[in-house]
Amino acid sequence: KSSQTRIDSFFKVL
Amino acid sequence: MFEARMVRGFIIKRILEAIKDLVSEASWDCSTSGMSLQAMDTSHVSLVSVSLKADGFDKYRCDRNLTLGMNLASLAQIVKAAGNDDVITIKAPDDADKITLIFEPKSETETWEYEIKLMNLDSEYLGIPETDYSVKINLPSHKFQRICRDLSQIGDSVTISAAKDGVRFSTTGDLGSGNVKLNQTASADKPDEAVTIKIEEPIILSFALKYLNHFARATALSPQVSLSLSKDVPLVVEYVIHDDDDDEIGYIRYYLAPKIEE
Repeated sequence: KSSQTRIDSFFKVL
Repeated sequence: MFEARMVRGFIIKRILEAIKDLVSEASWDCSTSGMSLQAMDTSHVSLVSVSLKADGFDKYRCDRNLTLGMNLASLAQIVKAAGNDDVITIKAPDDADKITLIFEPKSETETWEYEIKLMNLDSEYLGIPETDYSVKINLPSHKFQRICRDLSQIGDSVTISAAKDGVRFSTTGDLGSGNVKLNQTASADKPDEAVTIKIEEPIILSFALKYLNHFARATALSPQVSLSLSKDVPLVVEYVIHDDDDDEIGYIRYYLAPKIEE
């Protein structure tokens, strides 16, 4: 079973 | 005063078609160097980044940096009314609460003018670090579109594995499984049809096909697309936009967060 990660967990909010 | 005139107005039409269903509201940042936009989809799984260089316009004037927040679906709906051969001009005064869109059919003595209200958006801006990707694949954009479309008939996600012997896109679902294997093409007779694969390190990563199918709506913007991948980081799907002289005038980049095994 795979789960979807979120894009803002990889890139820092400026 | 901001004014940007694009004789090949279909480029603007195609850009909006490529992002409007992924991102509902976004801000265009306008500066002397050009127009750009960055926005996440509502579920924060993907990010789209668009850039159009000032040089890519036939006329470009930006006296002061501007942020033009708008509903992209409304903008796309209006721009859809422009003909493929129309010249499109975007205009805004410095203290704009709306922009003006002007469509001029080339062979006619008509001018169509629309105004769109602007919005104040508190959008989060993400810093995307420079990354040396382990794998970079260039392939015809229509081929990528077909891979995503056909595999999504079978499953919800695609596993991309790249190793020395080529790249494999595979999926599984209730009715079975499917996979596409791509090898690098030998000749460069038709650069638009070429597949090139650069692998520093083998990778295996999974992504939701729903988003890739959204990204493939940019197919009409470029004959080639590139996929950049590294372990445990978002996939980058890039369509470079060229002018008639084949100079780069901008891009659409989509970033997609990977799926991970639990």
